[in-house]
Amino acid sequence: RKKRFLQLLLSPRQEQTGGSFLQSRAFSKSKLTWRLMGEGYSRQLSIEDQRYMLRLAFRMWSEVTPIEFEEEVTSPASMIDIRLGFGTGRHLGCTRAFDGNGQEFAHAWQLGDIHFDDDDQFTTLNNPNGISLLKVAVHEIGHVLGLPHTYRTGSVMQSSYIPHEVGFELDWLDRKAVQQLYGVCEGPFDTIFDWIRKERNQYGELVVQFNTYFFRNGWYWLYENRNNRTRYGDPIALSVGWRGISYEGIDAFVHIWTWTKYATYFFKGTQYWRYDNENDIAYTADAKGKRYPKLISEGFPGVPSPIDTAFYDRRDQHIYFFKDSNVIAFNVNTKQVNGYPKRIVDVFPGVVLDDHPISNLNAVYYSYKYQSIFFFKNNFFWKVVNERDKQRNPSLPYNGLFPKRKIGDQWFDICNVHSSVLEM
Amino acid sequence: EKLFHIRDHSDILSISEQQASPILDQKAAQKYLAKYGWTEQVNWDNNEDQNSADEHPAPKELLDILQEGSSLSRQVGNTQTEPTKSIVYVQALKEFQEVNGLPMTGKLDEATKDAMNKPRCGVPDKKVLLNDTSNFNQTTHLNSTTDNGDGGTNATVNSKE
Repeated sequence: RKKRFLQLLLSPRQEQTGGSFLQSRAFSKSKLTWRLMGEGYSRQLSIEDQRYMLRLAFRMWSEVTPIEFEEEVTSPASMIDIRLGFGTGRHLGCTRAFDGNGQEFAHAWQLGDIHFDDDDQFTTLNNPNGISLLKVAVHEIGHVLGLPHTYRTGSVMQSSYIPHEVGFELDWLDRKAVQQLYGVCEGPFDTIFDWIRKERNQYGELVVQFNTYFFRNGWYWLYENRNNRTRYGDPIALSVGWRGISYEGIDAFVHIWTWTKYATYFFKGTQYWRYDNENDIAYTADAKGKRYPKLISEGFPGVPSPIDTAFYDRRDQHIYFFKDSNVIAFNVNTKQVNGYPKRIVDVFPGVVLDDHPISNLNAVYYSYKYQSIFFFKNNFFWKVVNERDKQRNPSLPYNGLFPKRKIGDQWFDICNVHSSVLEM
Repeated sequence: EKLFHIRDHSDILSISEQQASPILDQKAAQKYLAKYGWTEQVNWDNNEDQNSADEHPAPKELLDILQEGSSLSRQVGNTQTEPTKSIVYVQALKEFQEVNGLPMTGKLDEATKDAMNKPRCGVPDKKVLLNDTSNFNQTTHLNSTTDNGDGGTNATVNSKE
């Protein structure tokens, strides 16, 4: 008891100093190479199955850390960061022998290699018998990255193998543990939006649901707000989930929703598409037969292009287009931009002096979860003052911008993966 | 090619040439605890100078004590004497039992043997990294597996010295 009490007293300081120690035990690169060594193939599974499982295991860590893992098959073995292999007994020049079938199934060396005991029965995803190669690989990669064992229920870093009935994933605490070593994922987004869809529930009632999406380059993530993470297995290529639009570099998504209008648009450069929500594909032509993509200048007269981003404000039924340091409010009913352009800082003033994105926004996003508008630039976001904020503090300026915060502090674990595993 | 007699090769897939020695007695348990760092942190650094617990058998006097069959927990009792190596092993066993949600008896009962015989990772639970010039040691985050109903969010007890 005395020992634990002392540790509790010392723990804040230990964590502070421990952080610097931990930093020295982590890879310093953001891209790591790996290879399943030719002399270390398993006798039990096909080579393709082995490589697929390992590729997936590395991808799972990529999805929660700012590290990309690339399978490298051409460089000399000495240049590979993480080498993997199967062996039995005395194996692969390792000084620690395996013990045969049962008990020890693998081991790994921090910042080093991973060995699997081929006397144990490893299985693939669809086989419930034996030991899941995927789960063991994820565990051992955790060691390579610097994580120790834990006995916390639900952790992938438990020392004993726990069979799982359905697909396992890295839970919140495992993510935070590895992020203590490598930091969180950061980076600008191209556009962020909530996509509304109407569905009938089990009682036949029409309900409106939304999903939150983040776009970056040619990828997108579905963000599960209730779980504070992205959907397992994301990112996905834009071409898979959003058919008919440009497959990278989308500037904006706009959903016009009034009593008489309901339309969604994607913008890129000087062009835009209208999206068919029912069929989940972009329209190829409008009602008059004019093909998409169309020029922004045709569909939205008075709006200069290319734009930085845009969003639709239901409060006043205007689309706000942002370009450089200016904003242009387009009235969807009159199709006019009277009184614009104006400076962003004038229409959306900062609540705190000198805390404002000023220009070249990446994205502007209305969140149904937070019922607020957010401005995004680089790794930061600014929340726009809404009705509730004004009620609490009437001195706040209308459409004011609160001080910036890091995107990763509110939307968690939106991480890139290596392009070679994007299609998995 | 390995010799097989069954069309689907299941005779060579299911029966391995080598079986891991199960943990059945206290001597094996001692080795287990030493191997995975429960009695003393294991030097574990990049596959170099790796000292297997097999190369460091327990002291003879300790083995004699264990083989007599006397319970070390009786010997420990409530005395305030300086810890001996036998106490180290009993404490290690109790610690192992605790984190595995087992009664902390200090005895090698069936449940403890089962826990030791489960498939597990070969990385020690407590290890020291040789190349670290600091005194930083990696230890397992010892968190009881007992479910207290909060979904596994027990406070972490860090057993670092």
